[in-house]
Amino acid sequence: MARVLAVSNQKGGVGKTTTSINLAAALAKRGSRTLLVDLDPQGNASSGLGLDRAAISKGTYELLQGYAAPAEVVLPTSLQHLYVVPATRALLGVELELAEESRPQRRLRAALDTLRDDYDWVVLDCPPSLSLLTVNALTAADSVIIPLQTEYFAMEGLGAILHTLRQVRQKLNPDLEREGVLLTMMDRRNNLSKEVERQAREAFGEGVFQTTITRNVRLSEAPSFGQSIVEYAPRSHGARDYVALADELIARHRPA
Amino acid sequence: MARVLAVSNQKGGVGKTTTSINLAAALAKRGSRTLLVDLDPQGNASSGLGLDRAAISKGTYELLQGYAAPAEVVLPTSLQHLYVVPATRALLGVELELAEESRPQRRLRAALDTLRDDYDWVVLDCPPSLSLLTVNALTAADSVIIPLQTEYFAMEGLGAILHTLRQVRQKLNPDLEREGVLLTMMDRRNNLSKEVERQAREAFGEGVFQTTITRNVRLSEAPSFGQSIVEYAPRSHGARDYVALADELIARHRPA
Ligand SMILES: Nc1ncnc2c1ncn2[C@@H]1O[C@H](COP(=O)(O)OP(=O)(O)OP(=O)(O)O)[C@@H](O)[C@H]1O
Ligand SMILES: Nc1ncnc2c1ncn2[C@@H]1O[C@H](COP(=O)(O)OP(=O)(O)OP(=O)(O)O)[C@@H](O)[C@H]1O
Ligand SMILES: [Mg+2]
Ligand SMILES: [Mg+2]
Repeated sequence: MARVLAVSNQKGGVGKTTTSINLAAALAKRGSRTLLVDLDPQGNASSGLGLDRAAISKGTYELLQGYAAPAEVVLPTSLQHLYVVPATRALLGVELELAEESRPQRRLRAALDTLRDDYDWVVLDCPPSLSLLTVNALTAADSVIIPLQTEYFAMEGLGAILHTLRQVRQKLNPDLEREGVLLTMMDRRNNLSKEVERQAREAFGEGVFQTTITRNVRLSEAPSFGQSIVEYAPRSHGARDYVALADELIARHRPA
Repeated sequence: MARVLAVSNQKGGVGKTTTSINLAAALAKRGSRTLLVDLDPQGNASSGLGLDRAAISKGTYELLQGYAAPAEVVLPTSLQHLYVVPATRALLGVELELAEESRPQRRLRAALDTLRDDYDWVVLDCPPSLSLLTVNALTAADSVIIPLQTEYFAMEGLGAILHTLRQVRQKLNPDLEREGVLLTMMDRRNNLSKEVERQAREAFGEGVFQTTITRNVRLSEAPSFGQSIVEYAPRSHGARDYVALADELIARHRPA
C-alpha cells in the first residue's frame, strides 16, 4: 500500500514541482514503484517529464470528476517504475465545477483508493494556492512535504500553510502528518539563505529534513529536455540531493 | 489621473511582488505620486514595505467590500510620494464572498475611481493565480506588466496569462493593454537565462521591456528590512534596474 505524499506551499516558485518530479524519479531509481499526480493546472510536472499536454485527452481532471477509471489516466514515463497522472488544461475549471458537488474535498482520496495498492509511493504536486485542489491533496495524503525556499518571503508564508494543515486535520483528514520542511535553492555563500536555514531548524527541529536541496542550474535545465534530474544529469548536485531525500524517506518508512 | 499598472503572472515566484514594490518605489523616487495596492492574501508587498500586517485593521479587503472609504485604507510609507493599500488576512476569504455578488470582477475598478485622481501611478500586485482577485486587477488596469523569470517553466506559463488577458479584454476591459513582458532574475552567465531572453524578444519584439532585471541578492534581502531597494541599497544593480524601468515607463507615458 502506497504512502501518499503531498508537496505543498501556497508561496509561489519555491520548488514544489522540482521536488515532486525529482523526488518521484529518485524513488523510482531506487526501485520503488512511484506515481506522480499533477494537481496544478499549469501542468509543469507533466511537461517537465516530457509529456505533450495538448496531445493528452485524460488526466487529473477526469480522475477527480470520475469521467475515467483510474487506470485509464495513468501514463508511463521514460523512467522505469515512474508513472504519472498528467494535468490537462481542463483542470483549470474543476474548482468551480466541484464546488457545487457534495464532499468536493474528498474526490482525490476516493480516486486514489484503488490506485494505492499498485505503488509504493504516490507524490502529489500542488498549485501555489490553498484552494480546493490543494485541499483535495491534503485530504488524500498521509503526510505533507513543505518546500521552503531559503528567502524572506518564503519564511513569512509558512504560517499560512501550517494553519491550513491544522484545519484539514480537524475537519477532513485527522491522520495527516507533516513529513517535513525541505529547504530548497540553498546557497551556502549567501547570508540570507543560511539565516533562513538557522531559523527553520530552530523553529522546527527534527521537522526539517536533514537533506537540503542546493541551488543547481542543472535542476532548472532538466525540464526543458523533458527529463528528471536523475536522467538528465545523474552526477550533478541536484541529482545527489534528491536521491539523498529519497533515501531519507525510504529509511523512515520502507526500511528494507 | 493615474495610470493603473497590474503586475500579474499566474506562475509562482517570478518576481511579481519584487517588481511591484521596487517599481512603485522607483517611480516615487522620481517624484511621481504612487499608490501600491496589495491584492495577494500572502501580503508580501505589505510586509516587504515594513508594514505590520497583524496591526492593520483595514486594507484591500475593506476596499473591495466597500466597508471603508478609499481614503481610510491608504497608508503612507517611509518613502515620500509612495502610499500603499495593505493586504490583511481577511483578503483570503474575499473570493468566495464576492462570487455571490453582482459584477464581482468590477469591485476594484469602482473603488479606484475616486483614488486615481490623487496619484500619477497605481501599481497592483497580484497573487500567483488567475482567480477573481487577479481578474479584478486586470479589469481595473490600463495595462499589465508580465514578469517573466528567465526559466523554462516560466516561459511555458506565458500562454495562460495571455489567454486570460484576451478574455478580460473581450468581456470586462476592452482598453486593457499589455505594458510589456519584464525579464526578471536574469543571469547572463547562464545559457538557459540567455535562451529565454532570446525566445521572448523573438516572440514579443518591442513588447519586451528594454530594461531587464538581473539577479541581485540585495533585492531578496531588502524585504527582510521592510524597505524597497531604493532605500536599502540605492547603488545596487537591483536599484539601478528598477529605476531604469521606472524611467522607461515615465518616458512612455509621462514625458516631462
Ligand atoms: N534547487 C534548484 N536550483 C536551481 N533552480 C531551481 C531549484 N529548484 C527549483 N528551481 C527552479 O526555480 C523555478 C521555480 O521552481 P518550481 O517551478 O519547481 O517551483 P513551484 O513551487 O513548483 O512553482 P509554482 O508555485 O509556480 O508551482 C523553476 O524554474 C525551477 O526550475
Ligand atoms: N532580481 C532578483 N534577484 C534576486 N532575487 C530576487 C529577484 N527578484 C525576486 N527575487 C526573490 O525571489 C523570490 C520570488 O520573488 P517574488 O516573491 O517577488 O515573486 P512573486 O512572483 O511575487 O511570488 P508569488 O507567486 O508567491 O507571489 C523572493 O524571495 C524574492 O526576494
Ligand atoms: Mg509548481
Ligand atoms: Mg508575490
